[in-house]
Amino acid sequence: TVGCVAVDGNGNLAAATSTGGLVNKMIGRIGDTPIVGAGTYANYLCAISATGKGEAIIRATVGRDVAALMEYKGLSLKDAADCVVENSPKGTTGLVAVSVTGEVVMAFNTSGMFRACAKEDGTSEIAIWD
Amino acid sequence: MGWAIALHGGAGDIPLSLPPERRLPREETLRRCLRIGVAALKANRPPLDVVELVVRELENCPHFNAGRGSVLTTNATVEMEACIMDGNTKRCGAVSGLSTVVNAISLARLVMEKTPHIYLAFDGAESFAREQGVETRDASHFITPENIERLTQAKAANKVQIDYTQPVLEKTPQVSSSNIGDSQIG
Repeated sequence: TVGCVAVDGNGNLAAATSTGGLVNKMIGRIGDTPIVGAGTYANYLCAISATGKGEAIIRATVGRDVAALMEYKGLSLKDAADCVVENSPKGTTGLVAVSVTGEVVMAFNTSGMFRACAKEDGTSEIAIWD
Repeated sequence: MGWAIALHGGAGDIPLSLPPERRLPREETLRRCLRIGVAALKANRPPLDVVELVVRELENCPHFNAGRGSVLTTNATVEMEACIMDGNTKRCGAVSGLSTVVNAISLARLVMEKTPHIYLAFDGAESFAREQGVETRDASHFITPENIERLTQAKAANKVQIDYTQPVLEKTPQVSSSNIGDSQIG
């Protein structure tokens, strides 16, 4: 699975995810990626692209949960994302997310996630493991 | 506030022993795609364009599980899926069950922009692709030798695998996943 989230200097947000799914999956199996609110989600507060085990991410409604915690509880992107990832079954979930205020989170409860990010203030990261 | 971007190439049990010849091309693709996304944001392109552009690049890279390099179904075919969403309007588009569309993310965007729907799948999605004239290729374009091998491993282990999880082969003694190397199993 691959994904990207972005926010511009005016606070416009977008998310995109694409995948081939699971190796040896049944014909017709749908994962989390195309399920809005699970593998991919964006609203006026944040944008999220998730990856991992689709069935777990759908059950956890990962994308929408992160946004809802920000929307209804006023959590920061980092607190919301950490809460959702920590509460997903271990080894099943990773996500990248940005917020309207330019926060970036790359959280995962697997052993690794191929990831990269950059911000206008010049900070950037490319990593696989913790 | 300022702009920001983040991208991923999949998560899972990625072994620390991933050999350089498998790790470096992936890191290089992440670096190249990050550069493309940053340049687009600096050029004031809308985030919807930016995320589509970056995901297209990642789809075209055979080292990641999307587009070329998609993992295989139990029938050794590809069924690709994608989704795109605009935060301000909550407009979104999704597709599933694609086997010939080179860039699934762009078809997802066309679903968002050219149809009253959100999600098209399988035959419907494929015929929409023809109608829209997006680039399509023979299914073999997406299949790599590595993924054929991974399917073989997964079948031997009688497992369905998530991204990068190592199959533990039934017939062999329990082998720590970190010893099997990269799997990009999806």
